[in-house]
Formats: sequence, structure tokens, C-alpha cells
Amino acid sequence: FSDPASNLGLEDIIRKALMGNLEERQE
Amino acid sequence: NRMHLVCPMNTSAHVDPHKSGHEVWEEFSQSFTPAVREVVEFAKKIPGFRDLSQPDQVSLLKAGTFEVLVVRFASLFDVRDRTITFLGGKKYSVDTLRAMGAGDLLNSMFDFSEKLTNLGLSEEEMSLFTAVVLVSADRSGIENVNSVEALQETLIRALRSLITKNHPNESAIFTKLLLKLPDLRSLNNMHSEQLLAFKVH
Repeated sequence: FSDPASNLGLEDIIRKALMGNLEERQE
Repeated sequence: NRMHLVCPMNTSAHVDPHKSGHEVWEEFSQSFTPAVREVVEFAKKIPGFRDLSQPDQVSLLKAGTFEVLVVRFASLFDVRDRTITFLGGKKYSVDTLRAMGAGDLLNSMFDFSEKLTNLGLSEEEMSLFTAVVLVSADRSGIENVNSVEALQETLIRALRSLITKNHPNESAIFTKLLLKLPDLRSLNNMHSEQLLAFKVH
């Protein structure tokens, strides 16, 4: 469990927000 | 076997027993996603942050988002009443949350929130402190440590300058703020352990 951010789906949210893509996270 | 979610990033601590684990997780995710986006938008406004490489921006945000949220939501913890207000607006006492299974992390977050609030920082000071929390060169996975370190030092200098200007007779405030950084790391580690337990459960 070295990467809790990825486990939470945070990385996906962060990448999209950083790139200006504020669409809802898709499963 | 009722399940409870004691994290204030949920709308409520009570879980609908008819919902599947996946549905509960999705609901939780939808609850904290806007807050995470706000952290990213905050980071984008830190002068120099967008000049870092994109992988390093992601690494800093992955590692530091929880700590930024702890600082931003310190006001959810009412130290006097010993209550926590969840994002959905529901308020719970510490005793209630303890009965629901909350552990040492809860007490540690109360202690942190109390000490931070007692410093009486302005919004500008809090923002700059939050930037210092986020831009830490010793986070794992940083590729260009020198660039992050340079930005970190610039932010720390700006924070010291602002605190010195605003609190000329309280020189200890800056030191106390820097000492909050390891406290936040410790909370972050405790939180990661709780997440592991939650996911396993």
C-alpha cells in the first residue's frame, strides 16, 4: 500500500484537474 | 454489523446498509472529489508550480493533497465542543465517532486543528503555509528535486517574511508553523494506514 493516492483514484482526479479537464471521473 | 464512515470528507457517517461496497465507495469518492479538485486549482495558482514538470506536479499533489485538506478543513473540528462537522453539514461528537470506530487519528487531528487555529493566522498566511505544505522536495517520486527545492525555499522565505511583518512581536509563530510540517506527515501516515484497513475491510 505504498501509493494510497492511486488506490483512492486521486491520481486520476489530479491529472484531469491539472490538464483542465473537469469532467466527471469515468469508471 | 452496521458500517460507519468516520472521515469528515463524507456527507454523513451513516452508511445505507442496502448499498453495496462499490456504491458506498463511489458515494465517498463523489464527496471528496470536489475538494481534491480545489486543491489542484489552488496548486495551479502557486507562483512557479506550473513551471515544475507535470510528473512532479502530480507527485506533489498525490503525496500532499491529504495534508492540504487537513489544513483547509481544520475549521470542521470544533475543539471547544469536541465535535466534527462533516462535508454534508452533519455534526458529530468525538464520543459518537469513537463509538463508530474512530481511533487515534481522530484525536491527533483534533490536536493538530487546535494548535493551528490557536496561531490565529490570516487567510493570506494560511494560503502561503498551505503552499509550503504542498511543495515539499522530499516527497516520493520527485524527478527534479532541485526545482522543487528551489520553489519550496522561495515559498518558505515568503512565509517567513509575511509572518514577521504581520506578527513582529511573535517571532515563534514561524517556527511553530514549520513544526506543523512533520505533524502533518505523521497524520498522513496514520491516514494511509486507516485507508488500507478500510480497503481491506
